Amino acid sequence: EGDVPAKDEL
Amino acid sequence: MNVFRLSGDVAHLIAIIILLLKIWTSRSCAGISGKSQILFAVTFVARYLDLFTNYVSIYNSVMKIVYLLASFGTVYLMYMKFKATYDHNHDTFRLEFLILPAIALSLIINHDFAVIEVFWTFSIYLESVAILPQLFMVSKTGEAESITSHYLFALGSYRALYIVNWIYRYYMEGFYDMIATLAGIVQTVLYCDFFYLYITKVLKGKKLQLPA
Repeated sequence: EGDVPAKDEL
Repeated sequence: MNVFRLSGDVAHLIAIIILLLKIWTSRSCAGISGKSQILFAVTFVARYLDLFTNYVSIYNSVMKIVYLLASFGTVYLMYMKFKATYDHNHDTFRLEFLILPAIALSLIINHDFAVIEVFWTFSIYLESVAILPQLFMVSKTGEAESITSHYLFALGSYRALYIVNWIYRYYMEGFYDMIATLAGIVQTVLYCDFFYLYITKVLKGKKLQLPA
C-alpha cells in the first residue's frame, strides 16, 4: 500500500 | 500543482469544450469518432471512482465533475441528439481490441491489486489508446475539419504538458508514477504524426489532408 503514488492528478 | 500541470489540465478542458461547441453550434458530429468519446467517458468513470473517497482539493473535485459531465454530454449529443449526423460508417475501429488488453494489463501491472487501484490503472491504459478510433477515422476519410484538428491538438498537448509536469515533479518533489508516465508517453507518441501535420498544414491555413 505504501508504494502507491498519491492520486492528486487528473 | 505547477504551471505545466495546470496548463495540461486547461488544454484538456479546452479540447473538451472545443468539441462540445463544434457539435452544438454546427448541430453535427460529422468527422468525430463516437467510439473514442465512449472510451474517454469510460476512462473518466474508472479513474474518478475516488471522487468521494480521496479528497484532494476543490479544484481537483470540480475538474473531475466537469470532465465527467462534459464527456457524458458529448456521448449524449453524438448518440442521441445529433445521432443522424454521426458518421458511423467511418467509425469502425473495434473497441474490444483496446478495452480487453487494457483490462488484462491493469490486472497484471498495477501499483496495488485493489479494486480502486485496478480501475485507476485500467483508466490510465485505456486513455493512452482511446484516441486511436478517432485517428483511424481521420486516416480512413483522409482529412479532418480544422476545428477537429484544433480539438486533437489541444488533446495531444494535454498529455505532452503532463510529461513536462512529471519531469518537473520528479526533480522538484521526488514524485513519480511509473505507470502514469509510461502510458502518458505512449499516449503522446500516438499524436506525433498528427502534431506534424497540424503544424505543417493547419497552422498555415490549409485543411488537414493526409497524403494519398
